[in-house]
Order: sequence, then structure tokens, then C-alpha cells
Amino acid sequence: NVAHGLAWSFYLGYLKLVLPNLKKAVSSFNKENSNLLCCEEICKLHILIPLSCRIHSNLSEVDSNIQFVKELPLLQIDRAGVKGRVYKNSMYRIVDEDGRLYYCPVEYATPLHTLYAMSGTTSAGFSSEDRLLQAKLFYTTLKDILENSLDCRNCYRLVVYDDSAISEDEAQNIHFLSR
Amino acid sequence: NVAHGLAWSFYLGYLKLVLPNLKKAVSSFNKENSNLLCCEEICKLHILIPLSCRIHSNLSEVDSNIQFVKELPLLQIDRAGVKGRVYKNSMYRIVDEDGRLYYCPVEYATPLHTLYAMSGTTSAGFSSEDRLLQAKLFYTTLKDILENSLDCRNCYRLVVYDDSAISEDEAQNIHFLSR
Ligand SMILES: Nc1nc(=O)c2ncn([C@@H]3O[C@@H]4COP(=O)(O)O[C@H]5[C@@H](O)[C@H](n6cnc7c(N)ncnc76)O[C@@H]5COP(=O)(O)O[C@@H]3[C@@H]4O)c2[nH]1
Repeated sequence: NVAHGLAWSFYLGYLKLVLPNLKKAVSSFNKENSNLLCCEEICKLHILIPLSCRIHSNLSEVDSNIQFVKELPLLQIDRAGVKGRVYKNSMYRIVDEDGRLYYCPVEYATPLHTLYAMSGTTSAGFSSEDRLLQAKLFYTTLKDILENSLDCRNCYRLVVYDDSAISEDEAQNIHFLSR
Repeated sequence: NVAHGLAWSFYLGYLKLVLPNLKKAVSSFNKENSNLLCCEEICKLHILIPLSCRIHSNLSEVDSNIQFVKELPLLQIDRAGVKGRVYKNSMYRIVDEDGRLYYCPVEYATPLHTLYAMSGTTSAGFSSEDRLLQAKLFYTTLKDILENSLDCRNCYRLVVYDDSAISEDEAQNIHFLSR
């Protein structure tokens, strides 16, 4: 089924390439930016998985407690005929409900965009009821794959949340500030 | 099944973004490089689909008649929390069997890499017999999607070939030089 293939593709075609490189990218970010990221926990890629599959291009628009800081150093790899394909991650500053500051790389799981768009296209043969089921399956498959991957150990945090019940903004706020 | 989701993800997450922008990218490439690309036909993205799913990172290594020229102007989009995500394509110069020169952007369909890698990982639950079937399904699904897409009309060429029977180099040579 669709979610199984998308989870494997997300791992084989992206996370397996960028996560092992993340520590290096964060430490050179630190040198350039007077050691913003102090502790181990926050140089993990925080991968957001909203079960509604609604993903936004810009995180700061969804929740004002999350501000874009800067991009991490780029990773460039010759891949499938594209010379120097670019992989980049964005660093964010997050204020939690107690006013504490965190810095960490955050992004949505890109394949959720595919699930959302497919459920909106009749020829893709995929209903919105399927969407919730596929989103859960994507999460559990990805979790299994990453737990068995030595390369990616301690480099990521999957943040799954159910935002289908309440409005967009509340979901994001409740979720992010409860970190 | 896997190929269906990967074809939709390739279209929704990539081709739908880059193909409509390709004409603009090629015309600004032309201004900077004294009009290398003269005719309409060759500013199409040539997407290679070897049914063996064996894809290479570097095209010039596979067939010396194909040489990397330069990258096209970048496309940057805020996407899923990554600010300014980069999409780039590589321009190649191809010599055909009559010695004629062509210039065009070429790359493999990256999802084939996922199919190849999944068939090599036991926990992905996908055998190498499945691979050929899935590759064909990927091609037919992608072809249908693109034929129904107004945005991408005349911006691409799907180049499918069966390289499973003969050795790597021959397949590439026979295929590319018969353009
Ligand atoms: N956040 C993020 N940043 C990235 O750089 C990135 N690159 C890939 N992915 C996601 O990992 C998975 C595997 O990628 P693959 O390259 O095999 O398939 C990709 C690839 O076939 C094609 N594609 C996307 N971006 C590019 C690109 N820049 N160059 C060439 N092909 C691309 O379209 C597919 C779907 O892309 P996304 O829908 O962005 O999600 C992908 C996918 O879920 C990324 N996710």
C-alpha cells in the first residue's frame, strides 16, 4: 500500500542520507553562530507528523512561538544524474509554555504532502478516509525502519500528533508548546 | 501498491513544481551560454526509466557520449518547513551515433532507486521479481498522470528501456545513441 512505499522512500531517499550528516552540520552551524545549540537533545531532526496530513510550507506562520533562525550547512550529492543535488534543513528557535528557548532543526515529513494531495485527486484512487489510516501506517512503518537503522540512531525525533479534531492553530500550539 | 504511490509522489512532489518552470530556466540558461539550446524539442526534461531500476549517480560514467555541461538556474521554494528548498536540473551534451550534438536536461527517475533498494532489503517485503513489475507499473502510472496534466504538457520526455537482458554499458549505449 501507499504508506509503506512512501515510508521506505523517505528513509532510503532522504533520512539515510541527511541524518548521519546532521551532527557535522550542527557543529559547524554552532561554530558560525556562537554555540546556540548547547545540548545533545536538540541537534536531532524533529520530524512533524500531523495525522491530518495538513502540512504548511512555513512553520512560523502556523505557530508564532516557532521562528526560523537560519539554514544548516548544505549537503550536496551527485544523485540519479543530477550533479550536486542539494539537501538542506532549517534551524528554528522555539519558545515553550514556560518561556524557555530551544533551538532545533524542524520540518514536516514530506510524504504527508503526497498523501494529502492524493486524497484530493480522484484519479489517484485514494479517499480521505484512507488518509488517516495511511498516515498512521506511515508513522508506524517509519518508526520501525528508523529503530532498526544504526546510521540514524539518536539523530531524529518523530513528533506525531492528532490535529484532525481541533482547528489548525490550536493543534499546533498545544502540540509544540508541550514539547 | 508501492509503484502507484511513488509515481504520484514523483509528480506531486517534484515534476509538478519543476516542469512548468523549466522553459524559464532553459531560456535564462541560453542567455548566459550563447544560445546552446536551439530547438523546442530539447528543452524537455528527459526522464530515464531503466526497467532494471539500476540508476547511477553520474551519467557520464555510464556512457561517455553523455557529458555534463552545467546546472540549470536553481528553483527555490519554502516547502514543509524547509526554507528555500532547492530544486536543480543538470544540462547534458549528447553525441548520437551520427555524431550529431544534442543539449538537454537528463536525469533518472529517482523513485527507481527506492524500488531497487527496497528489493535489496528483506524487511521491506519486496522481492526482485516484484521489481520489474513495479518498474513497469511506475512507468505506466507516471505516463497516465503526465498525459492528463496541463501544467506539464510538452516539458518532458519519458525514456523507458529494458536494460535487464544485456550488460550495463551496452544497454546504456544502445539506448542513448538511438535517440
Ligand atoms: N524535506 C525534504 N528535503 C529534501 O531535500 C528531500 N529529498 C527527498 N525528500 C523526500 O524523501 C523521499 C524520497 O525522495 P526521492 O528523492 O527518492 O523522491 C523524490 C524524487 O524522486 C523527486 N524529487 C524531489 N525533489 C527532488 C530534487 N530536488 N531533485 C530531483 N528529484 C526530486 O520527487 C520525489 C518526491 O519528493 P518529496 O515529496 O520531496 O519527498 C521525498 C520522498 O518522500 C526530501 N524531503
